[in-house]
Amino acid sequence: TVGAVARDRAGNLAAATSTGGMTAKLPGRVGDTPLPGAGTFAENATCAVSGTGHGEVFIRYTAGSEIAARMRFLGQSLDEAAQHVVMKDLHDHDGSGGVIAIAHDGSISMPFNCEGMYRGSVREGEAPQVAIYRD
Amino acid sequence: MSTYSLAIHGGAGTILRTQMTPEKEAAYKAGLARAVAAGEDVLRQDGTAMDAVTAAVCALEDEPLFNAGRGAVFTTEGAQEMDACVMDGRDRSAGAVAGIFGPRNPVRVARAVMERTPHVLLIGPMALQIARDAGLPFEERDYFFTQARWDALQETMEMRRKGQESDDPARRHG
Repeated sequence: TVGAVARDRAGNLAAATSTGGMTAKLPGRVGDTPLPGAGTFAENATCAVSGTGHGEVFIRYTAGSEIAARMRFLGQSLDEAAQHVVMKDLHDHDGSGGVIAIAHDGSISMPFNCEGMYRGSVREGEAPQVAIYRD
Repeated sequence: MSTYSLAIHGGAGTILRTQMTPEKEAAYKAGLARAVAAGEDVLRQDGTAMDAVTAAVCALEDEPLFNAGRGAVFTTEGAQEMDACVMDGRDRSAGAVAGIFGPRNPVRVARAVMERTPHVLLIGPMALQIARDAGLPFEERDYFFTQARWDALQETMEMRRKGQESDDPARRHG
C-alpha cells in the first residue's frame, strides 16, 4: 500500500491511497484503502489521513475518520488522536500497521505499531525526510 | 497564506532489519524521496493538495518496490487487483475504485471517479471505462509483474498447502 496526505498554501487538505491488497488474498477481497473514512480520509477542519496495514481492522475501527472525530469532539491534537487510534484501537484488536496524517495547522503525525513503515515528509522551508524504522 | 506540508508512505509491516541490506534500504529510501519530491514540486508551485497527493502516489505506483500499481501483489489465482481512493478536505468529495487491473495509475482512476461521476466507489468494467473516457494510460500484464511478488505468492501458497502459514502480520498487510 502507498499513500500521501498534504496541506497546500491555501490551507486545503487532501489524501490519497493506492494498493495491491495483500499477498494471496481471495479474488474480490477489498481492504480499507478505497473506503473513505477507513484507509483514506480528508476534512479541512481536522485532518487528512492515509493508512497502511491490516485492512479488515482499519475498516472495523474506521481508522481515518476516528482520528478526525477525536480531534473534533475531544479536542485532541492530531498526534494524540493518531497515536490513540494506531497504538490502542488498532493495536489492541490485532490491527497492525500505521497511518500518515496532516492536521489543518500543517502538523504531521506518522505513528505505526509494527517494526517499520516506509515513510517520508516535508514541510515548507524544511528539508525532506525519509525513514523506514523508528530511528 | 498557509505553509505547505506533505507526508507519504510506502506501506508498513514486519520490515525486519535482518532482511534489509544496505542496497535495498538505499533503493527504498530513494523511491520514497522521489515521491516526496513529486508532491512537493506541486505544492511549491502553489498547486493544490489534491494535485500534490495524486502526484506523490503516482510516483509510488510507478515504483516496483511498493505494493501498488507496478509491483502489486498477486491473488490466490495469480491475478492482480488494485484499489485506490482520493478524498478532498474542502468538501469531503471522494472517488475510489476497487479490484481493477490495467490502468497504470489506479489513483488517477479514483480521481476520475470523483471528478467525472456522481458516485464515490466503482468496481468492474465501468471503473475501467471511466479510465478510458478520461484518457488515462493502460499497461499490459508484463508491466505490473515483479518476480519478488510472484515468488511471495508461491511461497505463501506452499505454506498454506503444508499448513505452515505463519501469523506474521506482514502477510495481512497491504
